[in-house]
Amino acid sequence: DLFTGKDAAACIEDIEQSLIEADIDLAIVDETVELIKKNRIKSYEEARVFLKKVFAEKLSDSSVKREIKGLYIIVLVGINGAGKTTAASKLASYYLGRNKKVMMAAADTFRAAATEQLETWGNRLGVAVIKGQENGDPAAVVYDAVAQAKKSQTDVLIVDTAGRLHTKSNLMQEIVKIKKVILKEVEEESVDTFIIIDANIGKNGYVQAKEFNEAMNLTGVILTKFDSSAKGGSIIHIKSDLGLPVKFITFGESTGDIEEFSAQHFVDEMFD
Amino acid sequence: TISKKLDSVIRKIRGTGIISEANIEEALKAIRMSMLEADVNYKVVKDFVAAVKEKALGESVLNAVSPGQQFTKIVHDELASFLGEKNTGIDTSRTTTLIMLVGLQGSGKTTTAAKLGLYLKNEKKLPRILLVGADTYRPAAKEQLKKLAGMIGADFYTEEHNDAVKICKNAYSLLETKLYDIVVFDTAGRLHIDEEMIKEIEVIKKAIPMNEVFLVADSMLGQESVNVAKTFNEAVGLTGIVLTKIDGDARGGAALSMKYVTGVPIKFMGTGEKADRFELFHPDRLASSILG
Ligand SMILES: Nc1nc2c(ncn2[C@@H]2O[C@H](COP(=O)(O)OP(=O)(O)OP(=O)(O)O)[C@@H](O)[C@H]2O)c(=O)[nH]1
Ligand SMILES: Nc1nc2c(ncn2[C@@H]2O[C@H](COP(=O)(O)OP(=O)(O)OP(=O)(O)O)[C@@H](O)[C@H]2O)c(=O)[nH]1
Ligand SMILES: [Mg+2]
Ligand SMILES: [Mg+2]
Repeated sequence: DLFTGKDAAACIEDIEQSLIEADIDLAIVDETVELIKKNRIKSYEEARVFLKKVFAEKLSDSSVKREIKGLYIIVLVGINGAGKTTAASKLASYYLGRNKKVMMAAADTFRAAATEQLETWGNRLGVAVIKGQENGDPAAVVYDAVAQAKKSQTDVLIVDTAGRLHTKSNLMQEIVKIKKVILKEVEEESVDTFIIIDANIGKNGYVQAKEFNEAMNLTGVILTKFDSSAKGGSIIHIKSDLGLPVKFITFGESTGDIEEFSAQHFVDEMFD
Repeated sequence: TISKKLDSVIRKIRGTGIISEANIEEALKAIRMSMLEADVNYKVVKDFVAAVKEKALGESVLNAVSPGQQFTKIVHDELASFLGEKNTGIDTSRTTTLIMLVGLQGSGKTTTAAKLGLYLKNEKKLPRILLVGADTYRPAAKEQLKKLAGMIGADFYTEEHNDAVKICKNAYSLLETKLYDIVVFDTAGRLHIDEEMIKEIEVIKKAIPMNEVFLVADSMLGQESVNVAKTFNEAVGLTGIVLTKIDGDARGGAALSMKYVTGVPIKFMGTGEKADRFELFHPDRLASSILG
């Protein structure tokens, strides 16, 4: 188990392989391998402890949790199939558990049965779902939802949007417009914009975060499908390069399969 | 990009007129980096680079008149052989062709069911399409497929309970009295590591003589693509892979990984959200995006 002499290279290569297989950005892998060499790590166990420490530091979110007065709005964006609608229902359940009055906006007016999907969750949780016309303007649904939320003293409004690829500029314009509509009605501090990233995805996860961030200023990431065997390593690059922290992590298809993100918990899962 | 990196390394080789092992090592390093950046699986990259190295260090490159060109040819030939043979699409010569779609959550199965139906309707002039809603878990999954079926002019079958196997068996029995050219079975998304859910599709496959079993896979998958493809293949015996969301900008290395490790051919690709965004798979586009 010790990196001894001629075995050191093979052990380092082993470690490098496991970092690459965790979908971690290659430049970060290189710099981490250099750190391992520089710190004269002598065994796999020592390496595991070291890696956990290094990545927990990279992932920890030092930002102060802000106190939200009045209506708090969460906008969920991300590519097709990442888990936005399911995350919306989990966040709703999470805030209900904290005695908040919750409402959801079905702003995916495009995909077949998208509204029905969110409505089913709304019914199961006893949460109102504001919807619009099929193929209607999603910004109009959001406008209605914000008005209704304010009128009914809602604490948390969760906005589910349609999946979209960042390569489609007209679709990116659509969510920019949705955010503008929201910012006309509430302070910027009262809004969180989270990108939903599927843990099974490779390097494109970082590209998605970068592109969505440039379009509409994200405030965080929700990592989904962490119950898969994939390690979701792209969140490390997303945090270190874009400064975007992971706020929640989901690990299953049931309503309770969500947790506030913990860097320590994540690295424990990643390296065990 | 690899082409630029490869080009500059190749130029160095041409420049001196001789090719050394050091030149080749440098070129191989560039290829390895590019493929890992493209999400090609670690072990697949290792195999690929080893295969190229073996050929490159052989007589053909070291003693070639234009070693740079020879090296480039080896890389492209090796990639072509990893990516597989000519695409034969789907054999629809039978009275009824049964197609089962499986894959991870959110990969695009339900949308692909409709796309496949529309594609076969138009391309092969097969008017009688049946889409079977066998996802009994996801809220409004059946409604989603029902709507899509309506949009492409296909019939839709499901039952109002949670037994996916029963729905598939009854849909199959329906064929005794009703003639369809194509039947597409849409199943629930599931993790390759969820033994119970994998068992469900094994049971469906055993109960119904599917002609095609397609893994619908997100083209943006990362390093785990190999485990995903292997597990599904071992469970139900895949006859094809459908890559979705090709209209994104992922490099698509997962496709090469899955094909190389399982030998299952990539049949189709989804190129957008609408039902007509569906094409026969073309390896050359994937090859150039993987090599960068
Ligand atoms: N295993 C697992 N599945 C998940 C998780 N989150 C979501 N899913 C599943 O992923 C699939 C897609 O989820 P959706 O919530 O519909 O994804 P979406 O981003 O809203 O999709 P679009 O609106 O079509 O872009 C569903 O089958 C969900 O049950 C998770 O944490 N783990
Ligand atoms: N841009 C793009 N989107 C696609 C493509 N194929 C499917 N989608 C979208 O991806 C999302 C997920 O598609 P679904 O068909 O619901 O995926 P699924 O595999 O059936 O999901 P589950 O049943 O929850 O496992 C939807 O928003 C689709 O419109 C594609 O080729 N390109
Ligand atoms: Mg959705
Ligand atoms: Mg589906």
